[in-house]
Amino acid sequence: GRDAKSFDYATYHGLETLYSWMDSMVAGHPNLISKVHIGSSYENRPMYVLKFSTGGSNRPAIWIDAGIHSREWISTASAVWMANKLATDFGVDPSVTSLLGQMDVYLMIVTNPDGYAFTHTNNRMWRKTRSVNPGSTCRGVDPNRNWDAGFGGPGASKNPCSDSYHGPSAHSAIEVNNIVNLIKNHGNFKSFISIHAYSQLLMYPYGYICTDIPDQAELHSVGQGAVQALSSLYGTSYKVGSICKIIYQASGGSIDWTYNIGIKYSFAFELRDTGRYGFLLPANQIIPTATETWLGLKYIMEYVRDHPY
Amino acid sequence: RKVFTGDQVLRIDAKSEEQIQLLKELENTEVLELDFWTHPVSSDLPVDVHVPYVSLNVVRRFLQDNEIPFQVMIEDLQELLDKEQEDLQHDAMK
Repeated sequence: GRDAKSFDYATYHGLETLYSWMDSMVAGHPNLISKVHIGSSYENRPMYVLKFSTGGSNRPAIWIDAGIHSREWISTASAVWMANKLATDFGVDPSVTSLLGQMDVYLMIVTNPDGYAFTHTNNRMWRKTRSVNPGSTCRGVDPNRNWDAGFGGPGASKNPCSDSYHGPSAHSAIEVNNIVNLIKNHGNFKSFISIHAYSQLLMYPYGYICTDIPDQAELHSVGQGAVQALSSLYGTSYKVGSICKIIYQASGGSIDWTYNIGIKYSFAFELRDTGRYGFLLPANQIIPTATETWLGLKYIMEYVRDHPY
Repeated sequence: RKVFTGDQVLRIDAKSEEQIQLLKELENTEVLELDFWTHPVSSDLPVDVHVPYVSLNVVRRFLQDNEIPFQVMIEDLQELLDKEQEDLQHDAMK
């Protein structure tokens, strides 16, 4: 199942298979896709980003990540399918071709590799990283509470045994710091989209405070357009809003940090469902979930392409 | 591999701010080892919580005594995970 064409996109895969699949995607699309090694995880697993680029230098770029909470397998599986969709639509779909003619897309399939491997071998419910917390028997930091945006505030725990433990300091989780360094060094990202599960929500900043961002009206409008596109396929209903207002105050989140450093089009997806399986979606829902999510993601990417800033 | 035999996931529909506060107290009761998949924030949003088998009676009793409506979202978590593994193996064979 290593060759991208024969790869089974309708099932969940272990980390090693996904990393082999990445190599086959690069081999299958040598003029479009490269694999960027952005650093290593706490347990020294490589962290890879698939870079979709048709050339140029330091072009405006869009970032998409999945699997930052390792037990949310549907986010990683959807990202795998969407990576293949992006590659196979290039040169076929005029909108995708136009997008990649002007911008680069960085797609991180497994953002928390240690946690992901651990869910496949030891504990399916594991959500955090696997770092050792000095002075505690509990391991791991919640990688979506460790960003330098309201760090340590409400909605994150200082208890290492909590699933929302924010870690000893902002960007202390090496997995987070690797992404921070890439984003900062690149300096020309225009959109940052993080994919989670579940609850069928499309959210924008802020999470750490319930104050509206300056671009709230625009991002809300983009979000509504995206969920309209998403819902057009199967009628899956999504809500749109800021993290703080639509679910709860959560400090140290990635899209708050990216918005605060100037990446205006920062969003977070919470994929389906609404209370049957939670994040444990059966494999037969991978492709329907990925297909509808792609429509929403594509809407956002087209908007970003058409609204340079 | 950790197993979750007999564990359940409950979907709780709090009807008031007072019930939300009660659920927050439950969330802070570490000895029950509850895993909140969605958190108690407002009565507009459901609260989904993974309850270990050993804590089931206590939690059910707490919800009933406080008349907080709930339903069982996942009857036996391990059964669902076993099915997931079965599907993985089947697909890998394929």
